[in-house]
Amino acid sequence: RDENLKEAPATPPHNLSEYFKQFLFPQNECELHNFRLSFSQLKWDRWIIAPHRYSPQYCKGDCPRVVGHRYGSPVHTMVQNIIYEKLDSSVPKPSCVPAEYRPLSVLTIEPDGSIVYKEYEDMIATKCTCR
Amino acid sequence: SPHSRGHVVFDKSPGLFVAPEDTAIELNPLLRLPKGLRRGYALLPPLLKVLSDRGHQNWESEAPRLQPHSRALRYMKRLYKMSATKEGIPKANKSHLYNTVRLFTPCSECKHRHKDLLKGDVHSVDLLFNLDRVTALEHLLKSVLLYSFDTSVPISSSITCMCHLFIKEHDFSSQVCPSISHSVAFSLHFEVRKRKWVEIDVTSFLQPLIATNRRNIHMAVNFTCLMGDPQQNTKLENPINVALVPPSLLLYLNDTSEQAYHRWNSLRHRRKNPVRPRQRNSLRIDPMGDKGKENSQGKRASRRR
Repeated sequence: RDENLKEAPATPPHNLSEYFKQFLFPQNECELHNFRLSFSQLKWDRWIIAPHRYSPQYCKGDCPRVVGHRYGSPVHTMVQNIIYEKLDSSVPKPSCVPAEYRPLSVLTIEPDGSIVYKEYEDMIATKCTCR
Repeated sequence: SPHSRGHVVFDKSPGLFVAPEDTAIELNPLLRLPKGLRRGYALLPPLLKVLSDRGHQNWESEAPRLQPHSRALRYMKRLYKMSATKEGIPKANKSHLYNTVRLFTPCSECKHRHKDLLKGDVHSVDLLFNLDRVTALEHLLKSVLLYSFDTSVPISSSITCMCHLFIKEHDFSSQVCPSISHSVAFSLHFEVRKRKWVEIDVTSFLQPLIATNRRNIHMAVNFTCLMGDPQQNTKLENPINVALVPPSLLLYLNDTSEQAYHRWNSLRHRRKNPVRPRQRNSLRIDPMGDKGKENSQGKRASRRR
């Protein structure tokens, strides 16, 4: 540690907490991102009566090499990283994907004019993982 | 998703992805389904269309949809608000079993009067419901005839109606007039409130038909309405000309397909790692959720607390 102190850091930290935070919470790592759409954008509002807005969210970011418990990833994810780095780089690295979802209730008009209320499974991403 | 690929249902019942015949050819082979599957989910075909190479297809070219009655729309919007949050998420505290509710308006009616049959004005309505949209995986929990009426009767007056419900069977081979297979008679007493809806539970009456996948249900309803309440010994008097809008048919269904939200799965999941104290009441809950009981238990719990 003394040596580190001796060397001047590349970017002198204005405040230490910000500086150390980038190691605790690495940037661009896999996380949930907000995304909100309205059915009128998809021209579906003629037959989807409710909800007016829909927030499916999405997952994006890098997966760390040693995934560990933060993402609840199975051990296989680390094995896949090892395969990618050591054995065959054509095998893709683990991806940042949704791990948990929430349902969505949709009220629609059917072609015959009847109306249906239905609760659909897995329509809103609530959590991301690497696998 | 990968985990569902192995489970895509390819048998006769509509499965995971349903595409209208004409677009199935354009979709890539992975998404194409065998012929003969009926359209099942309002949400999925357009998802497929958007995802297919021809996603830029102009929606105007889709066949125009029949517009439902504004009254029916109003009722279903109210049901939606009761069952889902503003973000559209099914309300967690709702203990109802159904994950699908379909409202059908009768597709044909004929009205005629029987002057001398009963005291008061007898209205007779002929109703034909087409239930094609109900899929094989949607199981009936409850069926309700939904009456709304516009009447000049002052609000908060009590009305008693005698109703006669007939199911008509068509014997197409013999070209004879429809025969009446079974009927039920009941009286209905209700207070006219601001929101003029009356729900008549006909679950047991329609169950045998819907269980045999009958898609066309032909009913006739005779009803006579009088002012007053026989139970409170008020004399039934001056028949009212209640212009009842032909009832809609409301089906509460449990969709067992993979796309549908299975409330109990998520509850069971939560039970495995409960994050808050378990619910005390038992899991046997009627399809509509037992509001009354919940309240009394809620009260008792708060009193105990």
